[in-house]
Formats: sequence, structure tokens, C-alpha cells
Amino acid sequence: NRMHLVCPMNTSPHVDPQKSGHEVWEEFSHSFTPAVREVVEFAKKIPGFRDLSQHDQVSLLKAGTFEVLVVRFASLFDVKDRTVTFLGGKKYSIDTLRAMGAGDLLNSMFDFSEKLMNLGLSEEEMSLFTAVVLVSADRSGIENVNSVEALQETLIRALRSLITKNHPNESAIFTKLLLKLPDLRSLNNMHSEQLLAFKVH
Amino acid sequence: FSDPASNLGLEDIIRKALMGNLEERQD
Repeated sequence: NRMHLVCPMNTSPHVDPQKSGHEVWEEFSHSFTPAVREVVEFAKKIPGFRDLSQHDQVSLLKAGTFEVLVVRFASLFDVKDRTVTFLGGKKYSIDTLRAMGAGDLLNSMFDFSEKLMNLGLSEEEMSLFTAVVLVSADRSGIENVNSVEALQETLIRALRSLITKNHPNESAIFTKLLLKLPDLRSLNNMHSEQLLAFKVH
Repeated sequence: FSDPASNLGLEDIIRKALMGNLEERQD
């Protein structure tokens, strides 16, 4: 019944069997907190984000942090080597993680990361795409949908303009990027289900 | 599991990280 945490936001998937569930959770939380803070700092730098209401800033971050982290840490999933690098720096093979209990979410994360990395986006393009991921007017609990929608449209226009300028002969890249948004939603839902299972256990 | 962010303690981390900036705005 040895437990493992197969999320790469941990330093390692191995869990000390002497620790209580609460202690394990605290340690996990301690691992991902700096990454979450970085997402908040990133959001603050999106032009117009700070002009949204405090409620909507929090709602967007609550709903979108996981998706932003998936984009930012896509490079942790090495499709060629079939490994995942955890925050502690150690790599684990897909087979090892499967033996530890990882399931469909791991496969889906690999698929997503591979497709995203294959687009060969620059840092600036990736950053703007990440802003588009975060500022989505259809997240639950948004008070001022019009304001979020206006910012979302501005960001999407900026992304299209940047991609068109940088990849004049690859017009499909922008479409492919927008199609990543529902993929991220799907990963977010799968991840929430895994968290529920973890909390229940 | 309607609010995974709250269950994770994410909301608390987010609010604290945003707070300095939001207080700045209120000033």
C-alpha cells in the first residue's frame, strides 16, 4: 500500500510511509507553492490584468493556475526519453511512474507537451499564449465577464499578430495554439479528479 | 469537486501573492 505522488510538482514521487496524510499534503503544498507564486507574479505583469476586479483576478488564477503550470512545465515531459523530471531534478521513466500508479493523465500530459513543444514557440510567444490561457472569460465565478472578455480578445489579437509576424509561412500555428485551450481544460478536469481521489484516500 | 483550487489551499496562496499589489492599488 505504499503511496506515491506522481505529480512532477513534487521534489520526488516517493512518499515517506512514516508521515501522516496531513504531513504528506503539507510537504506537497510546500513544493508547488513557489510555482503558484510565480504564476501570480506572471499574471500581475499581463497588461490590464491588474485593472480587473480583485474578485476576478482571484477567480482567473484559481481556475487557470494548473493550466498555466502545464504550459510552463511542458519541458519537464521528455517525449524522446519517455521521462518526467520532478522538481527535485531527478528523472523518472513513464514505466516507473505507471508502476507507481500514474494513469491516463500522465499519457495526456505527454501528448499535450509533445504537441506544444513541436510548435517551436519563442519565449515571447509562449508567454503571450500563457496569458491567453489565464485570461478566459468563461471561467466559473467571473463577476465582470465583459472586462475579462475585452482583455482576452486583446491578448488573442496580440498573439495572432505576433505569430503571424514570426511565422509568415505557418498560418496554422495560431489555430493549433487556440485548439490547445480545450485540451488544457480537459487536462485540468482530469487533474481535479486525481486530486479528489488523493484527498479521499 | 467543484472548487479544486480552494481544496488545494491555492486560493490562500493566490490571495497572499496578490495582496501586496492590490493594497498598492487601494492606496
